[in-house]
Amino acid sequence: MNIFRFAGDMTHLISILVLLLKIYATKSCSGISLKTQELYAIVFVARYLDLFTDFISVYNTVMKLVFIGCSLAIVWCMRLHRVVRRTYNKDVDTFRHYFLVLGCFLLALFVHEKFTFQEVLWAFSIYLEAVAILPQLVLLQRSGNVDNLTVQYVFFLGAYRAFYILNWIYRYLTEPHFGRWIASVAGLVQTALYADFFYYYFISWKNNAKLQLPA
Amino acid sequence: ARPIARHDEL
Repeated sequence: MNIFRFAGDMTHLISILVLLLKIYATKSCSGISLKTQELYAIVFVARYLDLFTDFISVYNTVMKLVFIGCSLAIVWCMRLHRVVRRTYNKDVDTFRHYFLVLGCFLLALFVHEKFTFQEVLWAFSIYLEAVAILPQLVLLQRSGNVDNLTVQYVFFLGAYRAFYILNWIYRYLTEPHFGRWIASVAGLVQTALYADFFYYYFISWKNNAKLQLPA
Repeated sequence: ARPIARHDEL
């Protein structure tokens, strides 16, 4: 474990807690893409299959349970909670995210570390996580300026993978035979997708204005 | 062959 990875995990945890806070405190999920949340639930379930078969550390197991638990709780909240579900605007959350699932699964069938059930699903979860933010970014573009908590959520979510890239560079430099090309390339793509968001986020922060994404 | 590295990251 290195500081970059720990910072990445904590930033990821903060992003999920910010989202839970927003939904719980405002009893509203306006501005949040349910499709992105569903993609993240699939990412965590597909990636943490080894939860009960491969014990790495208490930290690793606890964080996996937290990520799976929170992502499923958010999807449950947005779909079934009697108050929150009414604030979900499905007319603006129209990204065809099932194509993302299919595309990532097909890619995982061809590009993986080993052709086993667990490794193919692991690669699938890595690819899917790289593009899971797309429905949310599209929704942000559509709904113009959104509330701060949603913007913070996307910001922390983007920052976490950027920390992981530093983690992979660090591990590549310090560990022999460390080659996580699948995760590193997908992580670069994932962070690149946030690039324009980060740019407009920084501009709005500098001008102390609300975030305005160009339509 | 290099053993498949365990996925020790989240």
